[in-house]
Amino acid sequence: SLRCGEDVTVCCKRDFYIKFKDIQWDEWIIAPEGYHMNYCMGQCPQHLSGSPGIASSFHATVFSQLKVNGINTATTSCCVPTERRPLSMVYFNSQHSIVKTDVPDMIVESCGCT
Amino acid sequence: GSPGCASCGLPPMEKDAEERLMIEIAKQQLLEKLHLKERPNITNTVPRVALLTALRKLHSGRVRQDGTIELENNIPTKDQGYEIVSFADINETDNSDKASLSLTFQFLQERGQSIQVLQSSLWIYARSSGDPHRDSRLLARVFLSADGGVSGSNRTLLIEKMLEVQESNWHTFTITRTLQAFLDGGQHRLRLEVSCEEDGQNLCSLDNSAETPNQPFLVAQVRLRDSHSKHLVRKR
Repeated sequence: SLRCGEDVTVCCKRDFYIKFKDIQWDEWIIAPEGYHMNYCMGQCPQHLSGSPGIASSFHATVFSQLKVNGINTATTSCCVPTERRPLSMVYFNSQHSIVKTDVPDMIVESCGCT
Repeated sequence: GSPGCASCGLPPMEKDAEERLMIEIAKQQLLEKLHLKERPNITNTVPRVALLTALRKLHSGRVRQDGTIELENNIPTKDQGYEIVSFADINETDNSDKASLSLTFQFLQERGQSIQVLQSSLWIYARSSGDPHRDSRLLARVFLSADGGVSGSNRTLLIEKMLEVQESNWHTFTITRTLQAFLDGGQHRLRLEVSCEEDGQNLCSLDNSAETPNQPFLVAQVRLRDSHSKHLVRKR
Protein backbone atom coordinates (compact mmCIF):
# COMPACT_ATOMS: atom_id res chain seq x y z
CA SER A 1 0.00 0.00 0.00
CA LEU A 2 1.48 3.32 -1.07
CA ARG A 3 1.50 6.41 1.09
CA CYS A 4 0.48 9.54 -0.82
CA GLY A 5 3.14 12.08 -1.69
CA GLU A 6 3.63 14.80 -4.28
CA ASP A 7 4.85 12.37 -6.92
CA VAL A 8 2.31 9.67 -6.28
CA THR A 9 -0.69 9.67 -8.58
CA VAL A 10 -1.78 6.06 -8.27
CA CYS A 11 -3.98 4.74 -5.48
CA CYS A 12 -2.43 5.61 -2.13
CA LYS A 13 -3.20 6.27 1.51
CA ARG A 14 -3.46 9.95 2.48
CA ASP A 15 -2.69 10.58 6.15
CA PHE A 16 -5.43 12.67 7.70
CA TYR A 17 -5.37 13.56 11.38
CA ILE A 18 -7.98 15.54 13.27
CA LYS A 19 -6.95 16.98 16.60
CA PHE A 20 -10.08 17.04 18.78
CA LYS A 21 -8.96 20.28 20.38
CA ASP A 22 -9.07 21.99 16.97
CA ILE A 23 -12.75 21.19 16.55
CA GLN A 24 -13.61 21.78 20.24
CA TRP A 25 -14.41 18.12 20.76
CA ASP A 26 -11.83 17.69 23.50
CA GLU A 27 -14.52 18.81 25.99
CA TRP A 28 -16.28 15.46 25.73
CA ILE A 29 -13.66 13.11 24.26
CA ILE A 30 -11.15 12.24 26.97
CA ALA A 31 -8.91 10.01 24.89
CA PRO A 32 -7.35 9.88 22.41
CA GLU A 33 -6.33 13.44 21.59
CA GLY A 34 -7.15 13.04 17.95
CA TYR A 35 -8.31 10.76 15.19
CA HIS A 36 -6.04 9.33 12.48
CA MET A 37 -8.84 8.87 10.03
CA ASN A 38 -6.78 8.67 6.80
CA TYR A 39 -8.36 8.05 3.44
CA CYS A 40 -7.62 6.66 0.01
CA MET A 41 -7.08 8.59 -3.19
CA GLY A 42 -5.41 8.28 -6.54
CA GLN A 43 -5.87 6.61 -9.86
CA CYS A 44 -6.49 2.96 -10.39
CA PRO A 45 -5.33 2.01 -13.88
CA GLN A 46 -6.49 -1.30 -15.28
CA HIS A 47 -3.35 -3.19 -14.34
CA LEU A 48 -3.80 -2.24 -10.67
CA SER A 49 -7.44 -3.16 -10.38
CA GLY A 50 -8.52 -6.21 -8.48
CA SER A 51 -6.07 -5.93 -5.59
CA PRO A 52 -7.39 -8.02 -2.74
CA GLY A 53 -8.89 -6.38 0.29
CA ILE A 54 -11.74 -6.52 2.74
CA ALA A 55 -13.54 -3.58 1.19
CA SER A 56 -13.16 -4.57 -2.43
CA SER A 57 -16.01 -7.02 -2.68
CA PHE A 58 -18.72 -4.37 -2.50
CA HIS A 59 -17.03 -2.16 -5.08
CA ALA A 60 -16.31 -5.13 -7.29
CA THR A 61 -20.01 -5.93 -7.26
CA VAL A 62 -20.87 -2.35 -8.20
CA PHE A 63 -18.41 -2.47 -11.07
CA SER A 64 -19.68 -5.74 -12.42
CA GLN A 65 -23.20 -4.29 -12.33
CA LEU A 66 -22.01 -1.25 -14.23
CA LYS A 67 -20.37 -3.46 -16.81
CA VAL A 68 -23.37 -5.75 -17.11
CA ASN A 69 -25.56 -2.73 -17.77
CA GLY A 70 -23.05 -1.28 -20.24
CA ILE A 71 -22.46 1.86 -18.18
CA ASN A 72 -19.06 3.50 -18.38
CA THR A 73 -17.26 0.24 -19.11
CA ALA A 74 -14.04 2.06 -19.98
CA THR A 75 -13.66 3.51 -16.51
CA THR A 76 -10.91 2.53 -14.12
CA SER A 77 -11.55 0.87 -10.80
CA CYS A 78 -11.76 2.68 -7.46
CA CYS A 79 -9.17 3.34 -4.82
CA VAL A 80 -10.69 2.12 -1.55
CA PRO A 81 -9.59 1.10 1.96
CA THR A 82 -8.44 -2.51 2.07
CA GLU A 83 -7.47 -2.64 5.73
CA ARG A 84 -8.78 -0.79 8.76
CA ARG A 85 -8.21 -0.95 12.48
CA PRO A 86 -10.36 0.00 15.47
CA LEU A 87 -10.19 3.24 17.43
CA SER A 88 -10.28 3.03 21.22
CA MET A 89 -12.14 5.93 22.77
CA VAL A 90 -12.90 7.20 26.25
CA TYR A 91 -15.56 9.89 26.33
CA PHE A 92 -18.45 11.44 28.23
CA ASN A 93 -21.80 10.29 26.88
CA SER A 94 -25.03 12.30 26.97
CA GLN A 95 -25.67 11.22 30.57
CA HIS A 96 -22.21 12.42 31.62
CA SER A 97 -21.05 8.87 32.24
CA ILE A 98 -17.60 7.98 31.05
CA VAL A 99 -17.59 5.37 28.34
CA LYS A 100 -14.70 3.38 26.93
CA THR A 101 -15.30 1.60 23.69
CA ASP A 102 -13.37 0.12 20.80
CA VAL A 103 -14.98 1.30 17.57
CA PRO A 104 -14.16 -1.10 14.74
CA ASP A 105 -12.94 -0.16 11.26
CA MET A 106 -12.25 3.50 12.05
CA ILE A 107 -8.66 3.99 10.94
CA VAL A 108 -7.67 3.35 7.34
CA GLU A 109 -4.45 1.35 7.32
CA SER A 110 -3.98 0.61 3.64
CA CYS A 111 -5.60 1.23 0.28
CA GLY A 112 -6.01 -0.75 -2.91
CA CYS A 113 -7.83 -0.81 -6.21
CA THR A 114 -11.11 -2.66 -6.63
CA GLY B 1 -8.34 15.50 -5.41
CA SER B 2 -8.44 12.28 -7.32
CA PRO B 3 -10.20 11.87 -10.64
CA GLY B 4 -13.90 11.18 -10.31
CA CYS B 5 -14.72 7.62 -9.41
CA ALA B 6 -17.63 5.94 -11.17
CA SER B 7 -18.91 4.19 -8.07
CA CYS B 8 -19.15 7.33 -5.94
CA GLY B 9 -19.71 10.03 -8.53
CA LEU B 10 -17.90 12.82 -6.66
CA PRO B 11 -16.07 15.35 -8.79
CA PRO B 12 -12.51 16.36 -7.84
CA MET B 13 -12.38 19.04 -5.14
CA GLU B 14 -10.14 21.89 -4.02
CA LYS B 15 -7.78 20.98 -1.20
CA ASP B 16 -9.40 23.24 1.45
CA ALA B 17 -12.88 22.09 0.52
CA GLU B 18 -11.71 18.49 0.64
CA GLU B 19 -10.29 19.00 4.13
CA ARG B 20 -13.49 20.63 5.39
CA LEU B 21 -15.50 17.77 3.91
CA MET B 22 -13.23 15.18 5.50
CA ILE B 23 -13.62 16.82 8.93
CA GLU B 24 -17.40 16.77 8.57
CA ILE B 25 -17.30 13.14 7.46
CA ALA B 26 -15.08 12.28 10.41
CA LYS B 27 -17.48 14.01 12.83
CA GLN B 28 -20.48 12.21 11.40
CA GLN B 29 -18.67 8.90 11.40
CA LEU B 30 -17.65 9.27 15.05
CA LEU B 31 -21.14 10.26 16.20
CA GLU B 32 -22.76 7.47 14.22
CA LYS B 33 -20.39 4.80 15.53
CA LEU B 34 -20.88 6.00 19.10
CA HIS B 35 -24.67 5.96 18.63
CA LEU B 36 -24.95 9.69 19.36
CA LYS B 37 -27.30 12.05 17.58
CA GLU B 38 -25.16 15.04 18.47
CA ARG B 39 -22.04 15.75 20.45
CA PRO B 40 -22.71 15.58 24.22
CA ASN B 41 -22.81 18.99 25.87
CA ILE B 42 -20.61 18.63 28.90
CA THR B 43 -20.82 21.44 31.44
CA ASN B 44 -19.75 19.98 34.79
CA THR B 45 -17.06 17.41 34.33
CA VAL B 46 -15.68 15.00 36.89
CA PRO B 47 -12.51 16.34 38.53
CA ARG B 48 -9.51 15.24 36.53
CA VAL B 49 -7.78 13.66 39.53
CA ALA B 50 -10.76 11.37 40.17
CA LEU B 51 -11.03 10.55 36.50
CA LEU B 52 -7.37 9.65 36.16
CA THR B 53 -7.50 7.45 39.25
CA ALA B 54 -10.55 5.61 37.94
CA LEU B 55 -9.02 5.07 34.52
CA ARG B 56 -5.75 3.91 36.03
CA LYS B 57 -7.60 1.40 38.21
CA LEU B 58 -9.72 0.35 35.27
CA HIS B 59 -6.70 -0.43 33.14
CA SER B 60 -4.73 -2.09 35.89
CA GLY B 61 -7.71 -4.18 36.90
CA ARG B 62 -6.67 -7.29 35.04
CA VAL B 63 -6.33 -9.44 38.14
CA ARG B 64 -8.67 -8.68 40.97
CA GLN B 65 -8.99 -9.87 44.52
CA ASP B 66 -12.54 -11.08 43.97
CA GLY B 67 -11.48 -13.16 40.97
CA THR B 68 -13.49 -11.27 38.39
CA ILE B 69 -12.12 -11.18 34.90
CA GLU B 70 -10.33 -8.26 33.39
CA LEU B 71 -12.34 -5.52 31.76
CA GLU B 72 -10.24 -4.78 28.73
CA ASN B 73 -10.59 -6.67 25.47
CA ASN B 74 -13.22 -8.86 27.00
CA ILE B 75 -15.89 -8.32 24.39
CA PRO B 76 -15.44 -9.25 20.76
CA THR B 77 -15.18 -6.00 18.82
CA LYS B 78 -18.03 -6.94 16.53
CA ASP B 79 -20.46 -6.93 19.46
CA GLN B 80 -19.94 -3.21 20.07
CA GLY B 81 -19.27 -3.51 23.78
CA TYR B 82 -18.85 -0.54 26.07
CA GLU B 83 -17.19 0.11 29.35
CA ILE B 84 -18.93 2.70 31.47
CA VAL B 85 -17.42 4.50 34.44
CA SER B 86 -19.88 6.37 36.63
CA PHE B 87 -18.89 8.44 39.65
CA ALA B 88 -21.16 8.45 42.68
CA ASP B 89 -22.99 11.36 44.20
CA ILE B 90 -22.14 10.88 47.85
CA ASN B 91 -24.41 11.52 50.81
CA GLU B 92 -22.86 10.80 54.16
CA THR B 93 -25.53 9.80 56.62
CA ASP B 94 -25.52 9.02 60.29
CA ASN B 95 -27.47 5.90 61.06
CA SER B 96 -27.61 5.06 64.82
CA ASP B 97 -24.04 4.41 66.02
CA LYS B 98 -22.31 3.83 62.72
CA ALA B 99 -21.66 5.92 59.67
CA SER B 100 -22.65 4.69 56.26
CA LEU B 101 -21.94 5.89 52.78
CA SER B 102 -24.90 6.52 50.54
CA LEU B 103 -24.02 6.48 46.83
CA THR B 104 -26.29 7.54 44.02
CA PHE B 105 -25.56 6.74 40.38
CA GLN B 106 -27.39 8.29 37.48
CA PHE B 107 -27.69 5.60 34.87
CA LEU B 108 -29.96 6.63 32.03
CA GLN B 109 -30.72 4.70 28.89
CA GLU B 110 -31.78 5.96 25.52
CA ARG B 111 -35.46 5.29 24.89
CA GLY B 112 -36.03 1.88 23.34
CA GLN B 113 -32.47 0.82 24.06
CA SER B 114 -31.83 -2.32 26.03
CA ILE B 115 -28.48 -2.97 27.67
CA GLN B 116 -26.97 -6.28 28.68
CA VAL B 117 -24.61 -6.01 31.62
CA LEU B 118 -21.70 -8.38 31.16
CA GLN B 119 -19.92 -7.36 34.30
CA SER B 120 -20.15 -4.55 36.81
CA SER B 121 -18.17 -3.65 39.89
CA LEU B 122 -18.37 -1.01 42.57
CA TRP B 123 -14.98 0.42 43.54
CA ILE B 124 -14.54 1.63 47.12
CA TYR B 125 -11.42 2.95 48.77
CA ALA B 126 -10.83 1.48 52.23
CA ARG B 127 -8.41 3.28 54.47
CA SER B 128 -6.06 1.54 56.85
CA SER B 129 -6.13 2.57 60.50
CA GLY B 130 -2.32 2.74 60.44
CA ASP B 131 -2.14 0.95 63.79
CA PRO B 132 -0.15 -2.34 63.44
CA HIS B 133 -1.68 -3.73 66.66
CA ARG B 134 -5.23 -3.52 65.39
CA ASP B 135 -7.01 -6.13 63.32
CA SER B 136 -6.27 -5.40 59.69
CA ARG B 137 -9.55 -6.94 58.54
CA LEU B 138 -12.84 -5.19 58.36
CA LEU B 139 -16.33 -6.19 57.39
CA ALA B 140 -17.78 -4.36 54.40
CA ARG B 141 -21.44 -4.46 53.44
CA VAL B 142 -23.15 -3.15 50.34
CA PHE B 143 -26.89 -2.52 50.41
CA LEU B 144 -29.37 -1.66 47.69
CA SER B 145 -31.58 1.21 48.86
CA ALA B 146 -35.08 1.87 47.65
CA ASP B 147 -35.05 4.97 45.46
CA GLY B 148 -36.25 7.97 47.44
CA GLY B 149 -36.21 6.07 50.69
CA VAL B 150 -34.55 7.19 53.90
CA SER B 151 -31.05 5.82 54.35
CA GLY B 152 -31.02 2.70 56.51
CA SER B 153 -34.65 1.85 55.89
CA ASN B 154 -36.03 -0.37 53.17
CA ARG B 155 -32.69 -1.62 51.98
CA THR B 156 -31.46 -5.02 50.81
CA LEU B 157 -28.10 -6.55 51.64
CA LEU B 158 -26.27 -7.35 48.41
CA ILE B 159 -22.74 -8.25 49.47
CA GLU B 160 -20.96 -8.88 52.72
CA LYS B 161 -17.22 -9.28 52.53
CA MET B 162 -14.14 -9.24 54.72
CA LEU B 163 -11.51 -6.82 53.48
CA GLU B 164 -7.82 -6.93 54.24
CA VAL B 165 -6.75 -3.38 54.95
CA GLN B 166 -3.16 -3.71 56.09
CA GLU B 167 -2.65 -0.82 53.71
CA SER B 168 -5.13 1.62 52.31
CA ASN B 169 -6.35 0.33 49.00
CA TRP B 170 -9.20 0.01 46.51
CA HIS B 171 -11.66 -2.87 46.78
CA THR B 172 -14.23 -4.13 44.31
CA PHE B 173 -17.75 -5.45 44.82
CA THR B 174 -19.40 -7.30 41.97
CA ILE B 175 -22.89 -5.93 41.33
CA THR B 176 -23.58 -7.30 37.85
CA ARG B 177 -27.01 -8.78 38.60
CA THR B 178 -28.09 -5.76 40.62
CA LEU B 179 -27.24 -3.38 37.81
CA GLN B 180 -28.93 -5.60 35.24
CA ALA B 181 -32.13 -5.72 37.30
CA PHE B 182 -31.94 -1.95 37.77
CA LEU B 183 -31.59 -1.30 34.04
CA ASP B 184 -34.26 -3.84 33.12
CA GLY B 185 -36.61 -2.05 35.50
CA GLY B 186 -36.16 1.19 33.60
CA GLN B 187 -35.11 3.07 36.74
CA HIS B 188 -32.97 6.19 36.69
CA ARG B 189 -31.20 6.37 40.03
CA LEU B 190 -29.26 3.50 41.49
CA ARG B 191 -28.81 3.98 45.24
CA LEU B 192 -26.28 1.89 47.13
CA GLU B 193 -25.16 2.08 50.73
CA VAL B 194 -21.77 0.96 51.89
CA SER B 195 -20.64 0.38 55.43
CA CYS B 196 -17.23 -0.77 56.59
CA GLU B 197 -16.77 -1.61 60.24
CA GLU B 198 -14.08 -2.75 62.57
CA ASP B 199 -14.94 -2.62 66.27
CA GLY B 200 -17.76 -0.29 65.43
CA GLN B 201 -15.47 2.16 63.69
CA ASN B 202 -15.95 3.08 60.11
CA LEU B 203 -12.70 2.79 58.19
CA CYS B 204 -13.93 3.32 54.67
CA SER B 205 -12.77 6.41 52.91
CA LEU B 206 -15.91 8.52 53.23
CA ASP B 207 -14.45 11.70 51.88
CA ASN B 208 -17.33 13.71 50.52
CA SER B 209 -15.14 16.11 48.57
CA ALA B 210 -15.46 15.94 44.82
CA GLU B 211 -11.73 16.68 44.54
CA THR B 212 -10.59 13.46 46.17
CA PRO B 213 -8.97 10.80 44.00
CA ASN B 214 -10.70 8.23 46.25
CA GLN B 215 -14.19 9.06 45.07
CA PRO B 216 -16.19 5.79 44.74
CA PHE B 217 -17.11 4.77 41.24
CA LEU B 218 -18.92 2.08 39.35
CA VAL B 219 -17.57 0.30 36.28
CA ALA B 220 -19.85 -1.59 33.95
CA GLN B 221 -19.02 -3.65 30.93
CA VAL B 222 -22.13 -3.66 28.78
CA ARG B 223 -23.38 -4.16 25.28
CA LEU B 224 -26.52 -3.23 23.43
CA ARG B 225 -29.17 -5.85 22.84
CA ASP B 226 -32.33 -5.90 20.82
CA SER B 227 -35.21 -4.92 23.09
CA HIS B 228 -37.67 -7.30 21.47
CA SER B 229 -35.84 -10.53 20.91
CA LYS B 230 -33.26 -10.00 23.67
CA HIS B 231 -30.70 -11.21 21.17
CA LEU B 232 -27.72 -9.30 19.91
CA VAL B 233 -28.13 -7.61 16.56
CA ARG B 234 -25.71 -6.09 14.11
CA LYS B 235 -26.57 -3.32 11.73
CA ARG B 236 -25.31 -3.42 8.17
